Amino acid sequence: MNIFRFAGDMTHLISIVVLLLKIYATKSCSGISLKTQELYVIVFLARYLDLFTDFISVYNTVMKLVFIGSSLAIVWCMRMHRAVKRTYDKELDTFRHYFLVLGSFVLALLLHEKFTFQEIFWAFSIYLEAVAILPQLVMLQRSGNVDNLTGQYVFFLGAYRAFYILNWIYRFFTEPHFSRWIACLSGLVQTAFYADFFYYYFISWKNNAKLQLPA
Amino acid sequence: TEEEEKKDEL
Repeated sequence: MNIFRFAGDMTHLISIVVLLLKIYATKSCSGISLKTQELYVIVFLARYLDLFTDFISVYNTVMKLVFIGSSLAIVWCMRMHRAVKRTYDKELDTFRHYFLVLGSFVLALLLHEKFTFQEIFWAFSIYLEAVAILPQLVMLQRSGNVDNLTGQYVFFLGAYRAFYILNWIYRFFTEPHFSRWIACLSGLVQTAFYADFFYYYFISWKNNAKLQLPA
Repeated sequence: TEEEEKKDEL
């Protein structure tokens, strides 16, 4: 494992910690898209089916369980916790995420490495992860004002994607048979979605001002 | 036969 991959995993983990912190400390999930969070649950459950079939390392197994567990906990809080669910901005979270699930699944049936149950679900999870942030980004744009922790959450998620691209570049040049075009192309698309957000994030950081997205 | 590449990323 190279340093970029590790940095990617850590920023991914930090983004989840930031989100859990926001929900637990403020007992509020305002500004957070439940639809994006539900998509992440589907992404992790579909991708980590290999928990039952392949063992790669203790690190991988633990991280997979943490991602599945934390995403389930977040959705549970937003749907079931009495105080938290009252703060959910349902009227701002109207993205029709079922289309993303359907589209990703159809794409996985067409584009995959092998036509097996596990490989189809793996490709599906990759495509779905690429678009899963969209409901959240649309919600941020609609609400305009982004609170600090929500901004940090999306920033760390974007950083995770950026580090994974550096990791692939590194692996491409250091490993003889590195080819995984499905993951790399989807990863590029996914990272591109964050470009706009990053632009405004850095402007607000430079001006030491609150993060605001144009309507 | 080529050994299958394990999906070692998260």
